[in-house]
Amino acid sequence: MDLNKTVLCESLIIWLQTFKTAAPCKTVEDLTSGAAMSQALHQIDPSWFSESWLARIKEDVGNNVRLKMNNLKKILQMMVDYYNELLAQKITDFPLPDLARVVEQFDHVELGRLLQLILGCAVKCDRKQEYIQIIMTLEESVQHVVMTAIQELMSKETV
Amino acid sequence: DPNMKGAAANEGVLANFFNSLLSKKTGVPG
Repeated sequence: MDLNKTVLCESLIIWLQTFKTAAPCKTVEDLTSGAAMSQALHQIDPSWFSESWLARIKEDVGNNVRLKMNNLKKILQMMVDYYNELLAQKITDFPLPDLARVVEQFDHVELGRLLQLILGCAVKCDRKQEYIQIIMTLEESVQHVVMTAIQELMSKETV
Repeated sequence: DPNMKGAAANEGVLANFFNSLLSKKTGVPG
């Protein structure tokens, strides 16, 4: 299942915009701060990605690479814990994103992987019905990429 | 029209996939 990673990233940014986050969510550069992603995760499962966790994600990071990295590390770690502990699904076969490449090079492939993990949380959480129905309203080409991304994730999971 | 048939088939694949995802039990234990 070889998903074109630029298309993956672009389509998942379109999907992430459905969360209508307060933080900007239009470009790869917008997302490198982690603010929009953390706000989307908070909507997905507010008990796990809690207010107090959200407060630890710094919003005004500007171009500070270190602060961006700190934010993305917190997001990735919390998502990995979510899969392992809450969903009881190991995602050890799924290549975890290289966060340095996201922050320093605005790498579409690595950002796509990070967004793919958020997508996995959305379609498995308690309120998954709501999120899947929103996906079904997106343009068909985007839905197709989202479907392939979910299938790829599911193929790498072990319970 | 083959194009229309292809589009309808694609729509069907998407609907089937997402509907099956909807009907799956949530991954959250308990």
